[in-house]
Amino acid sequence: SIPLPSLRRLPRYLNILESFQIKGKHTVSATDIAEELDLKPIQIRKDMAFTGIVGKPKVGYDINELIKSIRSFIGWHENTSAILVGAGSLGTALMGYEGFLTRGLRIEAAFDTDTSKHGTLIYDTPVYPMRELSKVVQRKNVHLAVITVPVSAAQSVTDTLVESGIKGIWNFSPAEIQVPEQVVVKREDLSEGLAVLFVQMQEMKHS
Amino acid sequence: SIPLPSLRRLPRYLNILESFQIKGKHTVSATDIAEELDLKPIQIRKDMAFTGIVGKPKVGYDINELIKSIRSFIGWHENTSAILVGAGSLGTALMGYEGFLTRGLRIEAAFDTDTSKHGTLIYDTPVYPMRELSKVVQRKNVHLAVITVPVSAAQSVTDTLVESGIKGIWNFSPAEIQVPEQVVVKREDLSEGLAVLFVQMQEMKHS
Ligand SMILES: NC(=O)c1ccc[n+]([C@@H]2O[C@H](COP(=O)([O-])OP(=O)(O)OC[C@H]3O[C@@H](n4cnc5c(N)ncnc54)[C@H](O)[C@@H]3O)[C@@H](O)[C@H]2O)c1
Ligand SMILES: NC(=O)c1ccc[n+]([C@@H]2O[C@H](COP(=O)([O-])OP(=O)(O)OC[C@H]3O[C@@H](n4cnc5c(N)ncnc54)[C@H](O)[C@@H]3O)[C@@H](O)[C@H]2O)c1
Repeated sequence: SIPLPSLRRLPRYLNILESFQIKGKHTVSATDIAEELDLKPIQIRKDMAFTGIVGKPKVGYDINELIKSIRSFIGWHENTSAILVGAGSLGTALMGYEGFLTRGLRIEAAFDTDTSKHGTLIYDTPVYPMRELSKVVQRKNVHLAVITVPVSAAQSVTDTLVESGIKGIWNFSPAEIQVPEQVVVKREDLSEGLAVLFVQMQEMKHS
Repeated sequence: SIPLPSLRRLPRYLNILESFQIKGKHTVSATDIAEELDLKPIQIRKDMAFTGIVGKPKVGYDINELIKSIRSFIGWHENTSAILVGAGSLGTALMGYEGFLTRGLRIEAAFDTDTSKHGTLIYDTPVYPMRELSKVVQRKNVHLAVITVPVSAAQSVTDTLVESGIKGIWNFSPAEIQVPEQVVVKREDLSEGLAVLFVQMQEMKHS
């Protein structure tokens, strides 16, 4: 299977390809992409090969075909339903983010313990009480959940999600949640990016 | 200098250490931390050594000392001012996030082209028009900026920031912004996490 660094580069390639498409280009070479990202062309060719597409010598890649190949490799060519737990400030921003729709992710429903949010719509997403979670997950055949609850609530929310049949959790809380083996967790911790930025700025100041 | 994967682990160690502190523990071993994160104790010891602290054989580390050492290594022991450009839905969530204060990051001012936001406060942060940016950056001696504007505006906003003297940019837009050599950029692209989650869920389904 594809190495993690290569997989992480694929969305960046998609952004570049889409911006070339807007400029009216139809073909692109590995070198064109490499220049935008400060990488070597061989790295681009290797990464693209994982998605099953190979460039034609002298011509390069057909941009439409490349976009289709990357999207289908990741799974963004079809619609994927998700639910979100914790309709607070970050949860609200994520529900309003149009970037998810272009990647096939639709947040179908949100859940929260705050009764004043029950029965409301946030960017067209209905908010339900936690007791409705299992029923909605099974009725809408949802496998993916986004967690944007406070760190103290993250593990108990995770347990509820796993019991309801959720198979993948995108965890925005800094908690280290424990899940059974067949459930996948992806953490998003803004502190990691912040730490990298701080240390790189210090290194730049002293160089 | 510290390798990137080690640097990225430091905020996770801080979260674990803070949760041990809340439970009333005073010392911790590399093994205690390793168990929480599914890592090997040798990896923990190596990472901690980069921050300048070494554990005592048989006793381990003093938790308070370890927290202090990691925070000061990253630069979170002192206050760092930042500005934010693009006071929209993600920018608003970031301005309201208390997690930044505990890492010494204070968003002092926000800037936006939307005149209806000028003169307002978002979570106590004043919103100014773009023409005030340079003056505020110099008056408050700010070196760091967060960008949460649409992708089409990201490069022109970056150019304004670089001209005003900003040295580090935390870029939440998917644009590949170009900066001069002495400016540091850290991208946060949620699509990377989403791609990893999707592919890992597919791999789990077929295993
Ligand atoms: N706001 C940000 O920019 C930001 C950035 C990075 C990380 N985070 C993390 O994201 C999480 C949410 O942050 P926020 O700023 O949106 O907080 P918030 O307080 O605005 O929102 C939290 C929401 O979760 C709900 N909630 C609390 N306990 C619950 C439970 N047991 N079950 C279901 N819902 C519950 C609350 O009612 C609230 O609506 C936190 O873990 C935070 O550390 C936030
Ligand atoms: N909302 C999310 O959850 C989310 C997630 C990931 C990435 N992003 C990225 O973050 C950025 C912001 O997203 P959002 O959802 O907050 O959008 P938004 O439309 O809610 O906010 C954008 C803000 O930027 C301001 N703006 C536009 N052009 C400007 C300029 N030239 N100078 C200064 N301000 C300007 C707008 O007035 C608006 O207030 C986008 O690039 C988006 O791709 C958002």
